[in-house]
Amino acid sequence: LFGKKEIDAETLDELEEALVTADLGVTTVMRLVDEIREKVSRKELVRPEALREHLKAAIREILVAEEARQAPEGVRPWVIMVVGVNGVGKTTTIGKIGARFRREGKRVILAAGDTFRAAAIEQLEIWGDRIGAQVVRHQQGSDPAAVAFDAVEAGKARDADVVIVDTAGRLHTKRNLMEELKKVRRVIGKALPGAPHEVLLVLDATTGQNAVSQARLFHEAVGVDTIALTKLDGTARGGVIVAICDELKIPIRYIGIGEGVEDLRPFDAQAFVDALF
Amino acid sequence: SLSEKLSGVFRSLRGKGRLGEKDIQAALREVRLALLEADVHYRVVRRFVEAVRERAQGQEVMRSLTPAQTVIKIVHDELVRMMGEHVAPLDVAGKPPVPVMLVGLQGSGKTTTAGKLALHLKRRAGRDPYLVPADVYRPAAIDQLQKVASDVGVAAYPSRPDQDPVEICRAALEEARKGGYDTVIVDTAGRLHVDEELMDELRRLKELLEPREILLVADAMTGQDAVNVAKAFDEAVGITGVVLTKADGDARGGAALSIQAVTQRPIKLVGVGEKLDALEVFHPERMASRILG
Ligand SMILES: Nc1nc2c(ncn2[C@@H]2O[C@H](COP(=O)(O)OP(=O)(O)OP(=O)(O)O)[C@@H](O)[C@H]2O)c(=O)[nH]1
Ligand SMILES: Nc1nc2c(ncn2[C@@H]2O[C@H](COP(=O)(O)OP(=O)(O)OP(=O)(O)O)[C@@H](O)[C@H]2O)c(=O)[nH]1
Ligand SMILES: [Mg+2]
Ligand SMILES: [Mg+2]
Repeated sequence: LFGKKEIDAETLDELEEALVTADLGVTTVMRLVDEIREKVSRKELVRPEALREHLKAAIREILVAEEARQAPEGVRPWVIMVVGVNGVGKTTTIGKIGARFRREGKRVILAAGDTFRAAAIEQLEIWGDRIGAQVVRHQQGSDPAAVAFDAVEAGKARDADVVIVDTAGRLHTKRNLMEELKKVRRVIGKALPGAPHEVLLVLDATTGQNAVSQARLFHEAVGVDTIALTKLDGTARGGVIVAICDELKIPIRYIGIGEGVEDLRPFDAQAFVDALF
Repeated sequence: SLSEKLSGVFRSLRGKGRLGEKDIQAALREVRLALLEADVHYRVVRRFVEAVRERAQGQEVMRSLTPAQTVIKIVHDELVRMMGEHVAPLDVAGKPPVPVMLVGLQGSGKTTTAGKLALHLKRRAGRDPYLVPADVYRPAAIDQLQKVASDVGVAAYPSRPDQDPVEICRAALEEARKGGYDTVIVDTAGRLHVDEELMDELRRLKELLEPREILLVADAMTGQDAVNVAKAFDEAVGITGVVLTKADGDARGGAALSIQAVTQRPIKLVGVGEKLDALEVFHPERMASRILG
């Protein structure tokens, strides 16, 4: 792609294709390519070899990574509420995050807040078992807010370090389901003022431009603090997070790279842009 | 919307009887942007735009339509043609029990779709299906399908996670024959198309089951990667059809066009909700309008 003597139209076309197929979205790509075209016409960018590095730096500027959000002094338990559309990897990511905290010797409680989907509670219980975390659960069909409330109460009573609340997958366009999510958030705050301390939105790296709409609407509904991008072990590159970071400035906290308990990494912006194109 | 953008493009043209080259060029640029925003694959868009250009070249502006509407009509018709070219119903012909195998990436909706399909066959085709949980990896996957089975009043094979999926299918086929079921719906584990071992497992499952249908279950919000996934699954086991899931959201669904373009296989069914009755037959017209936005 960048083996030419000078930056010509063909080079820019190849660049455009590389970025669009990485799911950056045509609007973001056009803006980036226009900036390049500007620099080329002003002779600020001449060598094709410099092109790749320049672009990566430009994209890297936009990405927001965040080191672990630290619980302020005296805040116990640290409550994380996990949200996102159906099938993106919320429950699995909760297992992985819980495992991390467990490795640090922390006491973790999981809330089986998906009271709707078949075997969702059983799925989280298996994770709880695997990582040594207590799972607070009610019956299938019960009120998810009540489960979240009980879990935070249990967290306080048992002096847990972290409580992670699983929620049912839901499409961001379903008004009543988004209202339910707001209620879960409110009720968590009733159990512990200031909680949830972190609302983590899980996005699937195979998702296209719809991820931007997901991020916007979940952010509007419950306020998203951090993002986890899953399934980066496939061939999708998750370029949608560039537009999301650009527009909403939400930091990417974790990436999921597999189905096992260890398959979670803190987000590394440089590694991400290196794999992008 | 695309029609507004195209009206803008053609606003400067007046009283033209034919679509000239410059008009088409400007219009096609808008079409291209709309399709890319809709997640249609970069290369599929390029081919599609070329096909539209050929159709539009020298096209008469129809009496009742504006130039913008004429282009939209050509684009829409071409989309419908591509989406509908291979439309075909679910194929469950053959000596019972007829096997149907569901495959796809993690989280795309296979287990839920297995239940929906069983209900669909029961209600709309008067069939007697048997569900087979062949996912021994995901925590509580077998429980999930068994719960779904009981929700739709369909029998399911009592798989256990310590069993081998090929052995499960072998035993399940036997149970289905004994029980007189006419259709066997196999739910497989989600897997990456680049996972050699699991793609090999899929080949072995196909070999044993000899499925009448191998349906790729694909998420309507999939982006550019749809082309890689569809191609890989098709090359590995051969897809006979596609189920597009989560179409009840606001994803434009360009993945549908990309998958069609690269596999030439029909989209047979569409998942339109989390409930087990939320399964529809695919409508090319509706999908085309949705992709155009
Ligand atoms: N390859 C891969 N698979 C993943 C990753 N994260 C999750 N998965 C898989 O994706 C599928 C869905 O994961 P879940 O954790 O059930 O997703 P969810 O968001 O909780 O789903 P719902 O609760 O139904 O909305 C499972 O098969 C997981 O093993 C990842 O990083 N890589
Ligand atoms: N809104 C909506 N949700 C759906 C649809 N189909 C499936 N889902 C949801 O998507 C999530 C994933 O569905 P599953 O059936 O567990 O997906 P899967 O492909 O079996 O997942 P793995 O076995 O982990 O690969 C669940 O929350 C389902 O309820 C659909 O058509 N619309
Ligand atoms: Mg879940
Ligand atoms: Mg499944």
